[in-house]
Parts: sequence; structure tokens; C-alpha cells
Amino acid sequence: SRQQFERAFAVINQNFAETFRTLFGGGTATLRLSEGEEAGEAGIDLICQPPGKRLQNVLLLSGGEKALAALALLIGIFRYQPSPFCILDEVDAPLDDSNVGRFTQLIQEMAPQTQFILITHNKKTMEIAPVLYGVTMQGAVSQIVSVRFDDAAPAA
Amino acid sequence: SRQQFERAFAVINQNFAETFRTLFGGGTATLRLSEGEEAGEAGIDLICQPPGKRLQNVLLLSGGEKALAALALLIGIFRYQPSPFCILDEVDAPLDDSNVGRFTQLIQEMAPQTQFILITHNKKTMEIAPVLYGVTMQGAVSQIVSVRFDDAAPAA
Amino acid sequence: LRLQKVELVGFKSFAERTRIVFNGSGVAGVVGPNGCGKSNISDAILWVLGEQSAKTLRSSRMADCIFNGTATRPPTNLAEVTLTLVDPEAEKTAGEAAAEAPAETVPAGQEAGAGAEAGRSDKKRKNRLNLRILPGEVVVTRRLYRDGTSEYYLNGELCRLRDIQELFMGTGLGPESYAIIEQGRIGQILSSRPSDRRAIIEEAA
Amino acid sequence: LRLQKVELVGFKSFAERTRIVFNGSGVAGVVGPNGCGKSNISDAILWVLGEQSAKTLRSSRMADCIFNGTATRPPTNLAEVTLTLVDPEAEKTAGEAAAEAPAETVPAGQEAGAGAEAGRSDKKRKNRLNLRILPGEVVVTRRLYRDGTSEYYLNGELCRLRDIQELFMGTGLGPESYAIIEQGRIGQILSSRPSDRRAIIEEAA
Ligand SMILES: Nc1ncnc2c1ncn2[C@@H]1O[C@H](COP(=O)(O)OP(=O)(O)OP(=O)(O)O)[C@@H](O)[C@H]1O
Ligand SMILES: Nc1ncnc2c1ncn2[C@@H]1O[C@H](COP(=O)(O)OP(=O)(O)OP(=O)(O)O)[C@@H](O)[C@H]1O
Ligand SMILES: [Mg+2]
Ligand SMILES: [Mg+2]
Repeated sequence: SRQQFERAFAVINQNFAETFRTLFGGGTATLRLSEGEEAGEAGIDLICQPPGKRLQNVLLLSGGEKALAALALLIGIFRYQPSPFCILDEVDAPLDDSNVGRFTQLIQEMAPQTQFILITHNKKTMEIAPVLYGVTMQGAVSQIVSVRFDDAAPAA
Repeated sequence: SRQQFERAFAVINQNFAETFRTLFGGGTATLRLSEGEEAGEAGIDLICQPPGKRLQNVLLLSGGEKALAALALLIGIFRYQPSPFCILDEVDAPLDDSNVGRFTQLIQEMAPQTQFILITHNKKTMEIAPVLYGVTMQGAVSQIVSVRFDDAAPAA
Repeated sequence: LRLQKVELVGFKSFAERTRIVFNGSGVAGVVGPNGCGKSNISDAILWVLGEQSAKTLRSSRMADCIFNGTATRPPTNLAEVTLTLVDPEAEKTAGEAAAEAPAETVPAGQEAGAGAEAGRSDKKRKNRLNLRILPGEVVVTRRLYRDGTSEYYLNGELCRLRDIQELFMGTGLGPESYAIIEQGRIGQILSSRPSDRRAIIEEAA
Repeated sequence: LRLQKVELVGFKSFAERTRIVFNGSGVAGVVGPNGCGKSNISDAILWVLGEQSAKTLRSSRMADCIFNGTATRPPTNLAEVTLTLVDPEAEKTAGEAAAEAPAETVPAGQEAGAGAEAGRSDKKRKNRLNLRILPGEVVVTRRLYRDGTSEYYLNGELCRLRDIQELFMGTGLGPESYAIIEQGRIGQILSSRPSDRRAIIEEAA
């Protein structure tokens, strides 16, 4: 229903703006309903302003900035309808070191409420995980080994 | 012309297969012309077999494997029509450490004939570049500084 | 509800029974070389939650999700994934669940509910899959046979796909869930038309 | 032919005149934080080679390629990129070209051909851009003014876009070049339809 959409949109827009600020360390962002001939034609644009830069459509940002803004939207929707766990598959691939740092900080803030599972090749991301599941392939069949990092035990 | 296409296709197919083997450390790959109703409808599929795995369409491979196979095709076309320089923008983003190693090895093999410019966030990729151009943004304006790594001078 | 464990066998590259246990120890990382099977784990979880589009699972048909063999190993006839969630309130009274190893490939020949749990009382096992269900546990199982037959189980009892989807509605794990952001999903959001992006919000609403 | 240098001013985020010199020292890395301007350099090179599609340059219109100002700095009215290639045979006799700094932001107020080259003989400068062209050098310049006017120069002399495209045909830098693989091009190849991929080979043929 239209009312339901508008209520969800308002909350998600707010979440998106907040998550964007956390991931970019500042700046502003908003979702904007774009006009279409019919209600079914209307779309949503992401209008973003990274810190120190001018306001522009997300499509004009750099590769890493776009990925971070899109992640802010997806996490914004997740926070509207949170679930017991959240799997993020290599979302850190296009990010520089300091953006990976802000990403991991966001995850650590949300971790008490949500079991995060981060699939990654990035060493900085691995550093915030108390447990790592290492997957290997032997004879084209997948195997898993887990490694736990406690304060008590040295890393395996 | 049809003859021209077939000649180019044969050479590019060969280059693709060889470059694939270098990037994957083995395995096989081929381009296959797929049938279409009209000549204009026909397409090209990439049929790939990473070492130890079964033959399959590239679209069924993992994220990193797909990126490596697509790179093998693009480099295969480049080798058919080489130019004085080649710019690769963050092609290493989805690759694990050992695939980045094979990628950098390929670049080093081709470097004597071609000036490679590698845009990257990956430290292993940076290690094969005798010169690095560092780009920064100050007041939303880009600046460049270059750092040269000679055997004689320590890294700046 | 919190995530307790995921068990898969015959699903994509996981030919052998594999158990991944989460102990509420915080952020979990999944690491390994390209092509080793990390994204397949996330496909398994999407699948057991009721995903019906093979395309979302990076396959052309659902049967592609069944382990299709290697040069030295024949394909299996069955793909099975079991997801266990637990209600923290009910679990406090149980206490024994914490004893399992966090991740292991279960030695061949052991069936669901056997192995490390064999020594425990069989009193609780009056369900079709012979699963031992602890207090507060919600166990969802999905099976696909190579002949095309599909089966769904809730706490070891046969049920319909719809029962699983209704169970999870409103928990953030329903059909419009954003609990799983697949590799490439971010690129998809950016390259989609504005009306597709609007559809994303409409789904979540 | 080998790549000698790229100079840009007023192009996208490069408001100030910036020179990047390649000295045949092997692989060059371009590094820096997200959004600092790395891909803009590769756009500049695509552009000076004659790219006519704003979309390929991640813009909605060509005018978006002109530096459009910041909170504290007004937009410029001109975007200019100059690409210098050199014939190694002819260059052997010249020898002086190696003296330039590998990358620098040229102090404000200096025009093309001035600065480090000001001290050299003006004898060779009988071209419209007042460029000093060394033996064996091929210098391509493209300008775009905010009023929409476009200019192309070859070795400092006004020419047409077609002259530049014809010059590079068969060198691997023509319109169907694979010399520049943009961020996201790899994803594009994979998500395109098989017939689009065929078109790629047809272009190269
Ligand atoms: N039904 C199946 N049977 C056997 N193997 C399969 C099946 N489906 C997929 N695979 C294999 O699983 C592998 C892909 O695994 P996956 O996509 O999980 O890799 P990944 O670890 O995510 O890698 P990356 O880091 O590159 O993203 C492929 O090599 C593919 O051949
Ligand atoms: N005409 C213009 N005037 C001023 N700034 C511009 C203009 N066009 C683009 N930019 C800015 O350039 C920046 C993008 O630069 P670029 O895409 O080169 O980043 P990058 O270094 O490649 O980053 P990443 O590592 O994320 O890919 C954006 O912040 C954008 O605002
Ligand atoms: Mg993957
Ligand atoms: Mg970039």
C-alpha cells in the first residue's frame, strides 16, 4: 500500500543517511523519489555528498565511493528489517584501507545485535573477526577448518 | 568481412587460451561461437576449465575466477592489437594473493614491450612497480606526487 | 533468534557433510582462495531459506545445486542443507548446546543427528529426520533429489515450502530479506534502473 | 612508439596543470584513496585519443569533463589534455627529453611548452600551441571549452578529430582499442550478452 511504502521509505532514508555518514566519516546522502509518468515508473536516486565534495548522483562518484554508498543503502534496508544474521560477500573489495577501517567499525557497532559473516580476502577485515572459517578445495571438493582467536590462545 | 573476423577470432582464441593458462597456473579455456538464428545473433561463450575442475561456462565460475578469465580475454585481444601502453584499472580487486601473484608475473613478462599503468589498492601489485604515482585530493582537487624505487635510493 | 549452525552435504562443491557452528562469539570471517567455495556457503543459506530462483544462486537450473562430481568422484543424488536458529531465552535452560566443534567435515557415513550427539538421550527424537531438537531450537532442512523431488522439514517434520517462508516472515529472513548480500549485489544495485531500486524498497516495505 | 607523458589541466578533478612523465622505467603504479582521481587519469587518456561517448567517461554530457568547481574555487572554462608519444629510433638522437621530473603539478600561470622548457631554444616553436616538439615526438592535444567548442591539435597544429583517429589506426590506440581497461569493464564483459561479446572481437578484427 502507498502508506506502507512511504513509512518504510522514510525510515530507510534515515538509516541510509546515517549509515552513509558512518561509512564516509561525514558528508550527507539522501534517497530521492524521481518522477515517472505513472507511479510504476517512478524510481529512486541516491544523491550523495562525500565529505568536502559537491552533491551529486551516486553514479558520478568513484568506484569505491559508489560501492560504499550502495552498501549504506543495503545496510539501511537491513536495519529497517533486521535479522539474526547478515552475510556480506566481499563488499570490501573496491575499498581503500581507511574506508575498510570505517566499514569494520560499522560492523563492530552492529555486531552485538547481529551475527555478521564476512566473506573476504582483505586482511584488515579479517582482523576484526574473533573466529575465521578457512575454506579450501581438495580434489575439487570444499573443506572447512575453523580458527579461533582468543586472548588466551595464540592464533593457530 | 567474414574472413577477417575468422582470422582475428583464431588468433584471439589462441591468445586467450595461453593467457588463461598463465593466469590460472594451468587449466584450459576456449572461445566458442554460439549459434544464433542470424549471423548477427551469434555470440561468443567463454568455456573454461580451471586446473583440477570441470569444463564449464565462465558464468558458473566463482567471482575471482570469472574476473581472471575475463581479464585473459581482454589481454588476449590486446595482444592481437598491441599498443605502446596498457592501463588496467583495479583488475586485481577480486583476486586472492596467489592469483595476484600470477597476474603480476604476466604483467612483468609483457612489460618490456608495453608501458603498463596499473591503478590499484593492492600492496602485492604495487611491489612490482619501479615507480608509483600517488594521487591525493586536497580541497576536492587532485594532485599527483611520484615516488621512484631504484636499487640505489631507498623508498621515499 | 540467533544463528546456531549450518550443515550442508551434497550442495554444490560441498560433497561431504560439513557443519559450521556459530557460538555467539562475534563477527565471523570466511576466507580462502578464489573458487574454494565461500560464496557457495552463502548460496546454501539462501537456498535453505526458500530461494526459488536458480539465477539468484548463480545456476541455470536448481539441479545445478547438487554436487555434480569430479574426475575421481561421482555426482551425488541429493543436496541437503540444515539451518539451526535458537531462541536465547529457551536456550539458557538447555546449556549443553555449546559443546560442538565450530566447524568440521563430519566423517563419512554419519547421518544428521548422529555423531557427536549419538551418546545423548534418544528420548527427544520423535521426528522424521531423527534430529535431536533442543529447547528453543528452530531447525529448517531442505532437500533436493536429482530426480527433481524437493522436501522441506521444520524441526525434523515434513512441511511445505510455504510453512518455512511464513515462519520467517517479519524476522528479516523472509523472501525479501536483506540478510544476505551476495558478491556482485552491490554492482547490481548501482547498475539497475531507478525503478528497480524503487522495487527494492517496495519489497522491504 | 612509446608513451612519454600525459599533461592535463581543467579535466575533471585535475583543476591544476598536472604533468605525468614516463621514462621507460617499467611498470607504473597509480595509487591513492577512493575518489582521489586515479580513474580520472585513465578517462583523460581515453578522451585525448578521441572518445566521443560521454557515458564511457562516466559522464552524462561531455561538459561534465570540465572541472566544475568546488565550494572555494570556481569552475574552469576549459579542459585540456596533451598526450606525448615518442618514436624510440628518432629519440636516440635527441637525448634531452629524459630531464623532466616524473610527475608534478605545474605552478599556476604556466602554459603548455613553458616552464621547464622555457630555457630551451625557441627555434622549433612554429606551431599554434607554442609547443616544443622534439625529434620523433607525436603530441596530441584535445581541448573542450564550456561553450561547447572542441579543438584538436597534432604537434601543436590545429587538426580534426579524424586526423587523430587515423593517426592511431593500427597502432592499438584507435577507436576499438583495448589499451585501456576501465574499472568495471571486466564485470561488463561477463554480464554482456554473448552477441555483445562477439561484437568486441568484431571491432578488434
Ligand atoms: N554443483 C556443483 N558441484 C560441484 N562443484 C560446484 C557446483 N557448483 C559450483 N561448484 C564449484 O564451486 C566453485 C565456486 O565456488 P565459490 O563461488 O563459492 O567460490 P569462492 O570461494 O566464493 O571464490 P571467490 O573468492 O573467487 O569469490 C566453482 O569452482 C564451481 O566449479
Ligand atoms: N568535472 C569534474 N570536476 C570536479 N571534480 C570531478 C569532476 N568529475 C569527477 N570529479 C570528481 O572526481 C572524483 C572521482 O575520481 P576517480 O573516479 O578518478 O576516483 P578514483 O581515484 O578512481 O577512486 P576509486 O579508488 O574509488 O576508484 C569524484 O569525487 C568526482 O566528484
Ligand atoms: Mg565468491
Ligand atoms: Mg577508480
